[in-house]
Amino acid sequence: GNSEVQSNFIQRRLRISEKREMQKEILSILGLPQRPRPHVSHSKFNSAPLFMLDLYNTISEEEEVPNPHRFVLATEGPPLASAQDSAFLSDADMVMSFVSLAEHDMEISLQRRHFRAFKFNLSQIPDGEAMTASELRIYKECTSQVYENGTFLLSIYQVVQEHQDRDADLFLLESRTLWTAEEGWLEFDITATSNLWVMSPHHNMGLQISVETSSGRSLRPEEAGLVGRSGALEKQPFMVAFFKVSEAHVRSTR
Amino acid sequence: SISKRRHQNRNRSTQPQEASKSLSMADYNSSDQKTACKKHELYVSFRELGWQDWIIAPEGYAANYCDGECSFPLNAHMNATNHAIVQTLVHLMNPENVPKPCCAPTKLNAISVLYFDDNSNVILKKYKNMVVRACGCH
Repeated sequence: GNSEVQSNFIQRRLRISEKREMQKEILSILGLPQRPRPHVSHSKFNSAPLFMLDLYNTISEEEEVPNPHRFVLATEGPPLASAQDSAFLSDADMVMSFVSLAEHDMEISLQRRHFRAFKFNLSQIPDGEAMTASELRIYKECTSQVYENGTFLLSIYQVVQEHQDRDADLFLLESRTLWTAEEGWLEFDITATSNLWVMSPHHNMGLQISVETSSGRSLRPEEAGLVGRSGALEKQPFMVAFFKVSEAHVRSTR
Repeated sequence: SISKRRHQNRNRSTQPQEASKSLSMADYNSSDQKTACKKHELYVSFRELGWQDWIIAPEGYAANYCDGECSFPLNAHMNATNHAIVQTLVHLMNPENVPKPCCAPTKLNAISVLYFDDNSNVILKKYKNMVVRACGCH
C-alpha cells in the first residue's frame, strides 16, 4: 500500500543467520521443532494430498479471506471430500492424512481367501490433539465382470493379533454390499480403532479388507474394482483423521 | 471541568472558536494523522523462506502489523479500548511517567496451512490469531 510506509520498513536484506532465526521463529509459531523433510518426489499428486487440498480450498472459501493462491492440482474427476467430511472439517482444528506404509494383497491358499492388508503410522500425531473422527478411504472403479446379483460384499477388519503359523485374529469393523457398476470413494469409519492405536500403539497391527460374492466366493480386491498401490496415483487408498485441540499450545522459551 | 469550559466558550466571541476548529482540523491533517495507529501490509512468504518443498499451501499469507501513534483524541480516528482513552488522559497529565497506549491488533484472523510431515503424511492445521484484520489502541 503506502509507499512512505514501505520505505520506512525493510531497508535491508536479512543476513543468513537472521533469516535462519526468522525461520526458527515462524516454525515455532507453527508448532514445529524443525522443518519437515518429506520424500515427496511424485507423491504431491497422490490421492491424500489432493484430498487435503480439497479440504484446504473448502476452508479458504468458508473463511472468506481473499485467497489469491487458490491451489488447483489435478483435481479433475470425482469429488474427493464428501458432505460428511465437510461436517467433520467445520469442527476440526487439524486434519491429517496417512499413506499406507504396507499394502499387500495376499491369499490364504487353503481356504482360497483373498485379502488386502493396510498399515498406518500414527506416531507423528502432535501432542494435545484429540481425534474426533477417522476414516479409511478406498477408491472403487466400475468393473465389467458380472457376479451373482451384480453385487458383492466388502468387509473391513481390524487385525487384533498376528500369528506366524496361522491366520491373524480379526475383528470385523464393517461389511458393505456394493454394486459392481458403482464407482467412487468408499469411506469407512475407523474412529474407534484409530483412537485405540493412538492410545496403545502396540495394538496397531493394521487393517484387512476382503471381498466375496453373495454366494461366499472370495474375490481378489482388484477384481472388485478396488484400487490399490498399483493403481492410479490419485485413486490410492489412504486414511484421514480429524482432530480437535485439547490443550493450549505453549511455546517454549528459546 | 469540561462543562465549565463549554460555558466559558459560549460566552466568548466566535474568533477563538474558529481558531479552535482550525487547530483541531490541522491535527487531523498534519503528520500526526499520517503516523496514527493503523494497519500496515506485511506478507510472510513461505516461498521466500525456501519452504515450498514441504508447505503445499498457501505460498504465504498477509500477516500485517500495527504501527503508529496513539495520541489524543483516540476516538476520532481509530478503534480504541475504553481503557486506552483513560490511559491517554493519564499520559497527558503525567507524560514523563505514564506512557501512551500501545498500537496493537484489535481483530485477528486464523489461517490454515497445508504441509507434509517427515513421513510424507499431509497435515491441514488451523492457526488462530495469525492475521491482523484491524488495529487500535490498547
